Formats: sequence, C-alpha cells, structure tokens
Amino acid sequence: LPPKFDWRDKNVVTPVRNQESCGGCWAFSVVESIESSCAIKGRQLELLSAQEVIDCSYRDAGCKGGSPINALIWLNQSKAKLVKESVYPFNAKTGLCRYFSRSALGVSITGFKAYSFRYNEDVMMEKLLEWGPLVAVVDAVSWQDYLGGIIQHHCSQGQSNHAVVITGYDATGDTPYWIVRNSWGTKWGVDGYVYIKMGKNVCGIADSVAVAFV
Amino acid sequence: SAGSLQFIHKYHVFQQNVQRHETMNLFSSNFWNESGSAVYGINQFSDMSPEVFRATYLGSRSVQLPKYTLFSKNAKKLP
Repeated sequence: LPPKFDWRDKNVVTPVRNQESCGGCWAFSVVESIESSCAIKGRQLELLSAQEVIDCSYRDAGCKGGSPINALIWLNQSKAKLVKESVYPFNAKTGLCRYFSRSALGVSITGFKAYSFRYNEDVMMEKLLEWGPLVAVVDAVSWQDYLGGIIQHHCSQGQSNHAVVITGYDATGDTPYWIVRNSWGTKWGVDGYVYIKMGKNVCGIADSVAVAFV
Repeated sequence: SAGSLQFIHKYHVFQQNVQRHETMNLFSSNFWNESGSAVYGINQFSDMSPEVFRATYLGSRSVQLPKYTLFSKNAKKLP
C-alpha cells in the first residue's frame, strides 16, 4: 500500500457540503460515497441529491437523524434513482418524498458493503483503495471545538453519532492519520476535513464502515 | 442584540466552551507530547452548548455490523 493516499488527488471527490442545522449527515455521507463511486467508474463527477435521501429513506428520520446503513438498504432495495443536486436541491428540512420515474436521469446503486474494521485498520486502508471513499459513523462530540491537527484523544469508541466519509490516509509522519471529509462546510476544521489517528479506532472510525457500488 | 437574554445566555455558553478548549488543549500538550495533535478552539459552534450541538448536528445512529474477516473477503467470490 502507498504510504499516503487521497481520493481527492484522483478528482473523484465533490466539494465539502454544509448540512446546516439539519441532522442529515447520514444522508450526505451516503450520497458523497455514491458520487465518488460514479466518478471512479468513469462517469462525470457531479453533486447528487442528499435531500432526496433525507426525504425518501423511510427507515430514517430525515433531518432528525438516521443511519447510513438504513439509507443504503433503502437505496439497494428500491433501486431508487438518485438525481442531481440541481434537480432536487438541499433545503435543510425534511420534506415530502419526490418520486422519479424509472426513465429519469439518475444513479441507482448495484449493491453495498458494510463491516466493522475494529482492530483491523490495515485492511481498511486496503479497502479504501479497492472500494473508494468509505462512509464511517463516528463519535464526533468533541469535534464541536476542532480547529485542526490529528485527533488522538477526547473521542470515544462505541458511541457513534455522526456520519462522515474517509477519503484517504497519510502514514508518512510520526502519527499516521485518516483524512476524513465532514459536512459542516469548509470553514470548519481543515477546509471541512478532519484528521484522525490511525490504528487505535479513535472516535470509533473503524466500527461502522460502508460503501455503495454503482 | 447585546444585553438581550439570548445574548447573555449565548455569551455564558461561549465562556464555558472557551474554558473547555483550554482544558482539552492543555491535556494534549501536557499529558501526551504527541506530534501533530489536534487543536481545539473558537469556531462557528462556540456559542452553542454541547447539548444543542449534539441534538442539531450529530444525527447518525449506529448499527451493529459484522466484523470484516478473511471469510467475508472469500464469500464475495462464491457464485
């Protein structure tokens, strides 16, 4: 494995979004994973609708919260077409689900994988390269105050509450870290990203990991 | 506006948050002398109590998932 890797360098990662005061991180993470999977497959990199997932994933509670896994189960079972962000824009509120015909332009997933990589972050590195950016559910309570640097403490395992996307890692320095994309805008963290120490399941980064395939 | 109840409440929350930043930064630098350790401080969430922050932004529920094993790797190759 390369000592350093970031899917952003391959131009398959869309810009950081802002979920505003909507607790829809679970939907953003899934949609961002699908956007990257499409681009890795050679399609044009484009923003897809997180609002569609917020409104339509019936197993979840829209802006009041949800689970990326439930959203992936819904997307996989329904084969719903995820349309472009411009067609179904984000409005930071849970609304009525808008349905699109099977002939509508959009992306449906062919499947997904979801595993725990606890105590197995070496394999997770491998899977990041093989599968593409990974959805992860973490404990982000202390992230309220994060400005930059590598998170190594003040974070618990097994109390996950926030969904993000792992786009890469850097193991060239003294403290290897995951490069994690958040959905709180670019003014937060390092241009919207956060770094988490590798190998110790910091913030539960390896506890709940998923990826969608297109 | 300055002087309003909301302002006073948010300012109080802000002061508590700043104290927490100091503790968190001190902990990282004093107890562990690690390279590149995270820095905590004032950002767009600093006038928000941890409870409000949690309720507003941390909306993901966790689901118990199977551990990835070599078996999971081989299983996908089966017809």
